[in-house]
Amino acid sequence: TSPPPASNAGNGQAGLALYVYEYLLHIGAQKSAQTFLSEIRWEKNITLGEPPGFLHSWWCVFWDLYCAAPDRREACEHSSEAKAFQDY
Amino acid sequence: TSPPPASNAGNGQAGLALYVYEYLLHIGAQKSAQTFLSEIRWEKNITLGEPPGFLHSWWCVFWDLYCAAPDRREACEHSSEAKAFQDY
Amino acid sequence: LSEYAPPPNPNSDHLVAANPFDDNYNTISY
Repeated sequence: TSPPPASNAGNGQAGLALYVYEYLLHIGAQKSAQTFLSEIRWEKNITLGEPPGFLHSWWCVFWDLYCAAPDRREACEHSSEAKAFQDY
Repeated sequence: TSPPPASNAGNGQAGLALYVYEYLLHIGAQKSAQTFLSEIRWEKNITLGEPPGFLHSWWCVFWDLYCAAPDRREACEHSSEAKAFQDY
Repeated sequence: LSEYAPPPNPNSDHLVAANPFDDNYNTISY
């Protein structure tokens, strides 16, 4: 029987765990990634996304927007796109 | 959950590592959390936020809004607040 | 594990860490 169709984790908490696992592997923390899977008792085979993975990419967007906020932009580095988005 | 002052996490990537460490501890994956600190050679001592921690809280907000998007809300659970936010 | 931990058995044995904004991403609701 062919394995069930590969699926994403589908819901919130499982999704976050999946992307944290992917993040750990992409930054080279292999032991942490394996320890994490065993501590949450996930005996799954997992297909990763492209490096650096969704959590890292999403965080970069979030952090850029966070730093571009009017009351923070003087203190933090941010992109002009994020500044434009905030001003818009 | 208001995000902590940007200075805490210094820059984006250190911030993400900090909140992933906090997430691992708050979900109970202690061994993964300790392994992670040693694999990224993090020597600074860390003060944790309140459970479930920043990453988990903001992921919940993100996922709720993601699921409440007009072209996804039929397939995914979402809160009425997130639906109202998207419709607004 | 604490109350915040993910469910131990996501609904399939093969998980794909796909970008949720990809077109072919299918969110399986529990």
